[in-house]
Amino acid sequence: KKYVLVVHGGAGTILKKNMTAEKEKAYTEALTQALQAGYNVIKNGGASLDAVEAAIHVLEDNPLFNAGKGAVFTHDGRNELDASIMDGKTLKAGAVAGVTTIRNPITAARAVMDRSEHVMMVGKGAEIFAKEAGLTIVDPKYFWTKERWKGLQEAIKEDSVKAVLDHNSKTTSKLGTINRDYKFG
Amino acid sequence: TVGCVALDNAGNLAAGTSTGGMTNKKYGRVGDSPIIGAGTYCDNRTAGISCTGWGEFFIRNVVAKTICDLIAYKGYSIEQASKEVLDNVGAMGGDGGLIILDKNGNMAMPFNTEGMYRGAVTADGKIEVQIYK
Repeated sequence: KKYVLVVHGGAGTILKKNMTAEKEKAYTEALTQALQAGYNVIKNGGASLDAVEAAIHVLEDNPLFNAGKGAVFTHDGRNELDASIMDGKTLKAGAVAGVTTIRNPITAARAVMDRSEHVMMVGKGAEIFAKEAGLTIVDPKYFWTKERWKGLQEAIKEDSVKAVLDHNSKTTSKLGTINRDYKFG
Repeated sequence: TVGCVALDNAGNLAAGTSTGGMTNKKYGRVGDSPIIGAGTYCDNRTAGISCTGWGEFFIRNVVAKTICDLIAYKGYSIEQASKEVLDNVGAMGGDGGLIILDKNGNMAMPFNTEGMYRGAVTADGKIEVQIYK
């Protein structure tokens, strides 16, 4: 078999016993859509970079996945998005990190690769570049979803319990949080 | 986190990764997804890779580039190279997965967590999607 396109939608504590039939169907359909979108580009003689962008757009726009709409929340209730892309032919690459207003971060990464001298841009600067490059800029509220907001509240609650436990323990707890069960959104 | 690797009719590979990061993260923490060489790497001579996992460990292990180096310098297959590097991540206490595709259309989707949302399509359009181990 010769494969021409592969996708993932995140790894983590994904167990059949926790999954409802409709959720499983929704994930399967979304991944199938992404594969079809990318394959259509390849089948029509398009470039692999365009196929990658087309497939990831489908996943960024679907709130089921922790990317674009449906991204998880930071501690202070914001969606900070990251993305990167790389061309196997020229070894050119582009990346953005910590952006909050760019609807499709993978397209911003592509613009950094194709339309700047740089490889990586972060935060406000990356957002200004994306706007000047004519990308779709949205209000940060566009990324909000109830399920992820709930996930944040649960993580903060878990955090405060841990903080109390840490407070009593001898070892000094490190700053920052790693929520094991939420880390893949 | 989501990702894609593609191989076009001209034989060129491309790889991309996009993420919302980690729930409840603070201090502007950034994971491996936007780091070229860690969460994403692509070279026609070896393979295209996109990762998802505990970012800190994927950065420290420079996962995507190391897999390409094992293929380029030690002649590993994509399965061998991916397994060795993912095992190193696991040995340090990290977990996650990745997708890899090479210029001959060989593909692998390894992971060391309970599951990974993943799928692939062949040159003749056959689609396969998996979720659990």
